[in-house]
Amino acid sequence: SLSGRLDDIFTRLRSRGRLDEKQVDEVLREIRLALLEADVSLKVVKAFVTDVRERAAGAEIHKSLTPAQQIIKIVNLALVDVLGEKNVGLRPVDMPPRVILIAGLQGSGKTTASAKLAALLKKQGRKPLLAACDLRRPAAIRQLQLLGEQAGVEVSADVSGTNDAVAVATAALKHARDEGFTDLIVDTAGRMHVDHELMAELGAVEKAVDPAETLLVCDAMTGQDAVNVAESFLAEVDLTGVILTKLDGDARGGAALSMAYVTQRPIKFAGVGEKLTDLEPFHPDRMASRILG
Amino acid sequence: DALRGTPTDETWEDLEAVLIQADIGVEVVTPIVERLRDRARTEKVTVAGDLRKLLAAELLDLFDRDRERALSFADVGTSVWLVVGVNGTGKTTTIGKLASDLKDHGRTVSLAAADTFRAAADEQLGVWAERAGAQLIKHQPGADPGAVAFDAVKNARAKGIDVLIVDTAGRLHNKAPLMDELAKVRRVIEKEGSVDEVLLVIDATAGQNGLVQARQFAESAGVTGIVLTKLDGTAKGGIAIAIEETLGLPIKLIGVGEGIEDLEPFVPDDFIAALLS
Ligand SMILES: Nc1nc2c(ncn2[C@@H]2O[C@H](COP(=O)(O)OP(=O)(O)OP(=O)(O)O)[C@@H](O)[C@H]2O)c(=O)[nH]1
Ligand SMILES: Nc1nc2c(ncn2[C@@H]2O[C@H](COP(=O)(O)OP(=O)(O)OP(=O)(O)O)[C@@H](O)[C@H]2O)c(=O)[nH]1
Ligand SMILES: [Mg+2]
Ligand SMILES: [Mg+2]
Repeated sequence: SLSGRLDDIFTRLRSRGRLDEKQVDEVLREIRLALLEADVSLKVVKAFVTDVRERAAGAEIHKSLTPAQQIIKIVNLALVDVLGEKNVGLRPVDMPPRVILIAGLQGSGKTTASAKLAALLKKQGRKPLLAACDLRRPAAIRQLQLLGEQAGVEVSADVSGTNDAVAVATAALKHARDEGFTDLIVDTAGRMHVDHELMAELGAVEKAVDPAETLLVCDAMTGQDAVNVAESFLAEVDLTGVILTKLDGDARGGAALSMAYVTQRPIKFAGVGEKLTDLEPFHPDRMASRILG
Repeated sequence: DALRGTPTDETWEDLEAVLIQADIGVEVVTPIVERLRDRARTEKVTVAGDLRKLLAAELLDLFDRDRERALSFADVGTSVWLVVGVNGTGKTTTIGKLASDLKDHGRTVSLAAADTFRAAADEQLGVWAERAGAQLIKHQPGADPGAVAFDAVKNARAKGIDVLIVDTAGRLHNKAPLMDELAKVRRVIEKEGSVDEVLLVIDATAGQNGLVQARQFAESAGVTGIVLTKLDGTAKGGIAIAIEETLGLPIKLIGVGEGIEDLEPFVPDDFIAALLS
């Protein structure tokens, strides 16, 4: 374990009240290794380790903690700082409906997350509307309709075979306004951040519905590519937050740190299963210990 | 570019970065770079461009060139392929692509909708069956996946269908009941004859967890080949190297898009060239 490896370093380099440079160097090598093994993107690891070095250099050794515990505490605090606060909810709006745009790579869990959010809002006594704006994937509309039925939430859909996502989103927004829905959750097709046409489509949908929230849905098992995805989506739409899915798996989840670092946006929710109730507020402290292993 | 001019300390750092960023995994990368430094010393490499050739050769060495990468067919009767993997990796889409390819080669295909759990899973497979000209076998939502698979195998053998491909629900490998269910689906199919291929579908964007997935699925379902999907993004899928080297499981196919034609055989040389590009 990381704490075990750090203990070994401090046993070998006996400390005298302050952490010296040699200790910090060896320790930072172990931290770097742990973060890479946890799938944190390399450039984020480098920036993060630099930050930890500044915090650790010359830090006083506390009497009640071993040097290894001290370092872990410093790293943990630094991680939680980047991962953000917990329980950052959805932004309120002055005029309903509050529009929430859901975006991300193929298979990341957007459609499921959209329905989970709708179920959550309904539980809070609100009146959400789902919009089926994935006009590409076979049976995507049907998938959202079935999930909407399960959640007891209406789904605005166009089954004519159109591929005009902007039109479908616009129609859903009109329906939401006309019928007094409090929230409109717009599910979109999975897309590669390097697909210019599809990224432009996402930008167009965002422009058409002017969301209060644009949430990037990211699979917790994502590796080094997290940085590329975060940068590209941030360049195309006004991201306001991240949903990290499949945290009920055993991936270390370093993508959380990469996403938080690059987007500088809060991770608002964690997907922890396939049921509509499997959506939790994100806990940065739990994520920090999970990443450190 | 890490590989221009004379190799310096920075060259080695940049090279290590390329490999790590490809998701090969720092544990696998470190010995590769060490071996490469030794070779560069003994072979007196003074041009970084030659380093690239040496690195490509090192990486290629990690792939067993004699490994069987073709898909397995039964000697007689219906071939049965089982497709497995964690949620959202591209199993159902890959099956559609496979069915179409088989059809193009004059084989009859049947698809079994044994994902009886996820919303609209059978409808999704149904669209692919239609596109590929394949028959679809499905039960009602919530049915026992083993029952669907069994029904599909009996049906396919009775009709003399060339290939039956069984779609299964996405499942996380750390969920024991779901992995037990998968093992049971395989046993049920084997009551009626051989399972000729168990394809594990892995998302190229996966980090080190991809190796854990491969290990667990191999243990529970007996994997015979891997499909690495979504290589049309920026992820390099370097976890494939760790999987081949550590587990000896062959990468057989790659997914390069959402269209029916977007499935290609896995070619180690091409994969490595793309990884280093
Ligand atoms: N275990 C688990 N599975 C999840 C979670 N979120 C989504 N899934 C599953 O992941 C798979 C993909 O989910 P979808 O909601 O279809 O993903 P998507 O992003 O909408 O996919 P595309 O629209 O094709 O891009 C499904 O099998 C879901 O049930 C989660 O938090 N945990
Ligand atoms: N860009 C790209 N997208 C792909 C590829 N393969 C699959 N997809 C997409 O990934 C998403 C998920 O594909 P599915 O076939 O539903 O994945 P699955 O593994 O069957 O998902 P579950 O059954 O929910 O576990 C869909 O949007 C597919 O179009 C690929 O090679 N490239
Ligand atoms: Mg979807
Ligand atoms: Mg599927």
